[in-house]
Amino acid sequence: EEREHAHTVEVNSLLPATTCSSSSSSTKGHMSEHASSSVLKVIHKHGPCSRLNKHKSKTPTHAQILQQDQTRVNSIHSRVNSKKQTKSVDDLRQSAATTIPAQSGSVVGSGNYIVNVGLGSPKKQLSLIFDTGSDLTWTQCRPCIISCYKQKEPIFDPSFSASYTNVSCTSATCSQLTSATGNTPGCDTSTCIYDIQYGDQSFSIGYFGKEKLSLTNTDVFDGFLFGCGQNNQGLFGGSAGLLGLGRNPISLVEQLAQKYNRFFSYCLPSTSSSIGYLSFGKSDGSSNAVKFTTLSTVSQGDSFYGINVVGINVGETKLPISASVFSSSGTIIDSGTVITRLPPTAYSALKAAFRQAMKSYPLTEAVSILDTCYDFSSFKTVSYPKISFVFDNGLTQDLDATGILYVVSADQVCLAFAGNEDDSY
Amino acid sequence: IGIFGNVQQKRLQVVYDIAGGQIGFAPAAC
Repeated sequence: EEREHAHTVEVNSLLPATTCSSSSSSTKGHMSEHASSSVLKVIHKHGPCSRLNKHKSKTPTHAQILQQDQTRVNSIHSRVNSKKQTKSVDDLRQSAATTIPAQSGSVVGSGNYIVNVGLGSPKKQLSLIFDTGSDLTWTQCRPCIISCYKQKEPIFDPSFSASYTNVSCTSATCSQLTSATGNTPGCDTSTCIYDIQYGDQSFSIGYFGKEKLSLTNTDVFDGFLFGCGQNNQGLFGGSAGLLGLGRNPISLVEQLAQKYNRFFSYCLPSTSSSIGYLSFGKSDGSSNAVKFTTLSTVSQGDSFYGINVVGINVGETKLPISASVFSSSGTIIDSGTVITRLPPTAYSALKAAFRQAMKSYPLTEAVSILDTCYDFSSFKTVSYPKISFVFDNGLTQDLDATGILYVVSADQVCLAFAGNEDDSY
Repeated sequence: IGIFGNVQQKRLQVVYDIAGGQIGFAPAAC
């Protein structure tokens, strides 16, 4: 009974290996199964599989990762809330004097999963953070007229690509940038200029261009709309930019809808030393183990993917949280936010149930936004309760054993959830 | 708003079937 509702693991297995375990068999199996669709490897930006983190010093501390995560969450909240007050673009045009709120889009720094794609002809490989919480795909571009941050791969130079073209200011795709970035596009020598600001003062500004995108050797797309960044600053951790997978027409998912019919899936690797995948298109053998729930829209944030949480189970206990707590705040699923945020009522119920189940382990000090941390250093194995989410239309999804704890070290292992400030947030 | 973050998504196959209006999950996919 106990085993049924708890995970028992070796404390050592909680700690990420220092070497990259090349794609695990299941991923390989998955990769081959997806012959008909295109599959990219997903790696953790700060792990030993990433070519970006050769400079150990570059890896942020856990406190920094968690702090960046909070900044991202604040910016998502402000995007969702600001949508309530946002005037239509026409209003803004009419009241030219109105200060257009700098769209605090999503914060990239904390997003820590990257994929490698090819751009241009001949194609240049670039590591981009993939982000279901934002729409515009961009990368840094030579000649970096204003500024480029340090990135691992050579910075893309459109002047050496036979297939690069600028988007003109008068084209309809140029005006689409307003909804994708929250900022009205600029114009420079008749070339459309994009401007995307992120919540942590990161930003990318540059030419809006069209280029050949190679997702894999065989999946190549001409005329892919992306941002060629001439002024880029921020916490992008050595990656070359961002792959936007949100719901706006400018998102990669929408631009490649013809081929992939707005269908994509991913698996995020369990440790920073293992490999996952991001695949586009419905694969013929798509595992029928997949259980579905409703994809809903977030009224104030139409770029986000909404899901309806109705309850949470800890061990064999259904938490005493009324479904209205979840429905009044709504929930989005975001590959770029690290720690799940819950309405405070829900978080305090989860925290109480988890602490009750873990009362035989010593609590230790909190780290950043995580307030339920344990010292496992004197244990060889530990047991902790399973956690599952109940979504609408009756789907109950168990989290993986690795999806419950955030491991700073063996003596600081934390419950990987945090509460929002206010249920109505 | 609540956010289902990437720690909780670990090792799950997360499927976005936008045309079908659904999000899916499958366990132990990588």
